[in-house]
Amino acid sequence: TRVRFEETYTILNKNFSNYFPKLFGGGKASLSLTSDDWLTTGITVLAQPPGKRNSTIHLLSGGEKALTAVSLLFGLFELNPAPFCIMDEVDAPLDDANVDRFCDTLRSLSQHAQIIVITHNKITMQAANNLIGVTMNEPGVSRIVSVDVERAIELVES
Amino acid sequence: TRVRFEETYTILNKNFSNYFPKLFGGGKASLSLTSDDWLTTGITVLAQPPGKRNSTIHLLSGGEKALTAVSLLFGLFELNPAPFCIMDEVDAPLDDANVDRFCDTLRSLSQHAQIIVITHNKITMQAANNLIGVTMNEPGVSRIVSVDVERAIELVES
Amino acid sequence: MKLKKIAVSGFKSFVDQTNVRFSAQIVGVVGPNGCGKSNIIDAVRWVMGESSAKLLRGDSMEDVIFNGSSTRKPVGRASVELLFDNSLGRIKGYYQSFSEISVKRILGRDGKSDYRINDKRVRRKDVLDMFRGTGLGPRSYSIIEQGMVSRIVESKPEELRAFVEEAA
Amino acid sequence: MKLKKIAVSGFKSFVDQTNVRFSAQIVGVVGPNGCGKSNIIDAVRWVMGESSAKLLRGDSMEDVIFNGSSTRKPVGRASVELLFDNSLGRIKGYYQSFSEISVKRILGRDGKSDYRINDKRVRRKDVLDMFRGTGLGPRSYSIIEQGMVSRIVESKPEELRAFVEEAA
Ligand SMILES: Nc1ncnc2c1ncn2[C@@H]1O[C@H](COP(=O)(O)OP(=O)(O)OP(=O)(O)O)[C@@H](O)[C@H]1O
Ligand SMILES: Nc1ncnc2c1ncn2[C@@H]1O[C@H](COP(=O)(O)OP(=O)(O)OP(=O)(O)O)[C@@H](O)[C@H]1O
Ligand SMILES: [Mg+2]
Ligand SMILES: [Mg+2]
Repeated sequence: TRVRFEETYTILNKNFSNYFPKLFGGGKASLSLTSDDWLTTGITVLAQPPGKRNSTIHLLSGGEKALTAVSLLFGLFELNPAPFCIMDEVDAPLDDANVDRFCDTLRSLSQHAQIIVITHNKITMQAANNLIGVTMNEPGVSRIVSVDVERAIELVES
Repeated sequence: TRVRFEETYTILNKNFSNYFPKLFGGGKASLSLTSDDWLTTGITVLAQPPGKRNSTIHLLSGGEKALTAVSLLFGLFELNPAPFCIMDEVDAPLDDANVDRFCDTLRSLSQHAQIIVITHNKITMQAANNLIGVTMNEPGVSRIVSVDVERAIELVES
Repeated sequence: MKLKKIAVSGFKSFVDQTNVRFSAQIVGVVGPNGCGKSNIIDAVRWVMGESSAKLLRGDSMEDVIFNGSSTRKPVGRASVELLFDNSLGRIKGYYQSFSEISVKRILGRDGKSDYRINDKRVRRKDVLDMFRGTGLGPRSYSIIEQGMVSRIVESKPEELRAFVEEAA
Repeated sequence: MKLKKIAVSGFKSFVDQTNVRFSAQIVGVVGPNGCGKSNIIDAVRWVMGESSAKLLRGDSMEDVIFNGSSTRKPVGRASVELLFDNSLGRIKGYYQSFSEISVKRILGRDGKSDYRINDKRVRRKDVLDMFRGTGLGPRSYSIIEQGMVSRIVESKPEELRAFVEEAA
C-alpha cells in the first residue's frame, strides 16, 4: 500500500496544482509532505493566490481557503472520475469573480461527468442547463418542482 | 461562580428563545441542560423551525443550523451589550427570505449599538446605511475606498 | 453510465413518492433553507450502501425514515431507487449487458435493510461490488457534501493524509 | 461610546497608513475574496489586547506585521489605533471625562508590544481594565468572526457550556 499511497499522492499533487490556477485565475499551489517516511507522513497544502506570497492554507482568507479546498476536491475527483459529481453549496463563501471561474470549471468537468450542484448563488444557477426546485409548501414535506432561472431566483426568495 | 453561571444561562435562554422566531419567522427554540449538576452540565440546543418537529441542532439543514447559531450569538451579545457589534459573513449560508429577516434584526440591534457587517450578499449591502469597500488593486496591499450600493455590487464582481 | 432519476419515498422529508430527474449535463438544485436539498444527497449515499447514521446526520439509521411533521404522521419505511442508463456498458461484470440499471434500498422500522438491483434482492456487498471501479460509492469524492469544504480547510496534516489514503 | 475610526499601518495586508471611518449606524464592508476584510476584525481584536497569535490566524505574533507582497518588501512594525467618541461618558473610571478616547497598539519585529491610551503609554492590563463593563474586549461576543457560526453549530454540549461561561 506504500507504493499505492505514493502514486496517489503524486497524481493528486499534479491534479491539484492544475486546478488551483484555473479557479484563482493565476497563482500556484502544491502539496508537501511533513516527513520523509511515506508510511507516517502528513500532508500540508501550500497555496499562493495571484500577487501574494506563498503561504500555508491557514494564512489565507475564508474565500481563498474554500477555493483552495475546492481545487483539492476536484483533484481528488479526477483520481477516480465517476459518472456524476454532486456538490452541496461549495460556492457559498466565494465572491462573484471566483464563482464565475468555478462555473467555468463546472463546464469543463461536465465534458466527462454529469454535474449536480446545490446552490443559492444566482450566477451558478444561470450556469446550469436545467434547474430542479425543491419546495416545502406543505410544512415538513419536500416536493420537486421544475423551474427556470427567473422562477428559481423567485423560489429562493420566497 | 455557580450562581453566576445559572443566572447567565437563564438570561441567555430567554434571549435565545426570543431571537429564534424573529429570525425564522416563527417556530421556537430553547437551551437545555445535559445534567442536574450546575457545575459540570453541558448545554444542548433544541430548535423547531416553523412547521417542523422539535429536534436537536444536528438534524437541521445547513442554513437552519447557521440561523440557529446566529440567534444564539445575538442572545450572547445581549448579555453584555457592547457599543458595537462586528459580524463576518454570517449570512453566507442563508437564502434570501432568511437574509431579509436577518437584516430586520440588524436594524433593531442598531437602535442600541453600531453594526458593522462584512458581507458578499447584495440584500445585506442594501440594508446598510453606508458601505466601505476594501480593494487590493495593488496585489497584496489592502486599501479602503468609499462606495455606494451599485458600485459595491460591481466591486464584488470585479 | 448516466444517472437518469432518483425515486424517493418515506426518506427524510420526502414522505410522498417523489422522482428527481436529471436530464442535462449540469443540473442546479435550488430552494429555500431546510426544504430538503441535502436530503437528496443523503438519499444517494444511503442507497449506495452508507452504513453510518452519523454521516447521514442522524443518531440512528431509523432517522432516515420520515418521522412526521406538523400535519403528517411518521411512516413505517423509507425507500430510495437510483436509475442509471448503462447503454455504454460502463458498469463491469455481470451487469455490463444491461442497458438500464436500478439500485434500490428499503428500510423498515425493524431496522432491516433490503437491497435490490434491477428488482432482484441482493446483499449490500453486491451493491458495493457493482460500483467498484466506477468511481461511485457511499464515500467517494464524487459527492461533496455541505460542510466538507470547511472540514478540509481546517484539517491537520495527518487528517489530509487519511483523505488521500481513502482515495487510493 | 461610538467607534469613529480604525487607523492601521503595517498590520497584515494594510501596509500603508489607512483609515477606516464608521459614520453610520449600520455599516457594510464589502470586497473580493482575500482583499483584507477579515484583517480589519483581526486589527480590532489585536488592539484590544488579543494575546494569542493562533486566534489571529497566524503562527506567531509577528505574523500580524506586513510581510511583503509580489511588489513590496516586508515592514518592521504594525500599528493599529481605535478612536472612540466618548461624549456620553460610557467608559467608566479615569477616562470617563474624556470626550474622545484613542487606544493604540504598536508591535516591532523585536516582539515588544507598546499600548497607548490617548497617546500615553500604558500596560495591556490598563487597556483591558478600561474596556471592562463596556461589553468590549478581544474575545467578547460583540465580534463574530468568520467561521464562528459553523464552530458553534458543530460544538458539543461541554463546549457550549464553555461559551456561556466566558460570557458570564
Ligand atoms: N502579515 C501579513 N502580511 C501581508 N499580507 C497578509 C498578512 N497576513 C495576512 N495577509 C494577507 O491577507 C489576506 C487575507 O485577508 P482577509 O482574510 O482579510 O480576506 P477577506 O477580505 O476577509 O476575504 P474573504 O472574503 O475570502 O473572507 C491573505 O491573502 C493574506 O495573504
Ligand atoms: N426523518 C426525517 N423525517 C422528517 N423530516 C426530516 C427527517 N430528517 C430530516 N428531516 C428534515 O429535513 C430538513 C433538512 O433538510 P436539508 O438538510 O435537505 O435542507 P437543505 O435544503 O439542504 O437546506 P440548506 O439550504 O439550509 O442547506 C430538516 O429541517 C429536517 O427537519
Ligand atoms: Mg443543505
Ligand atoms: Mg474574510
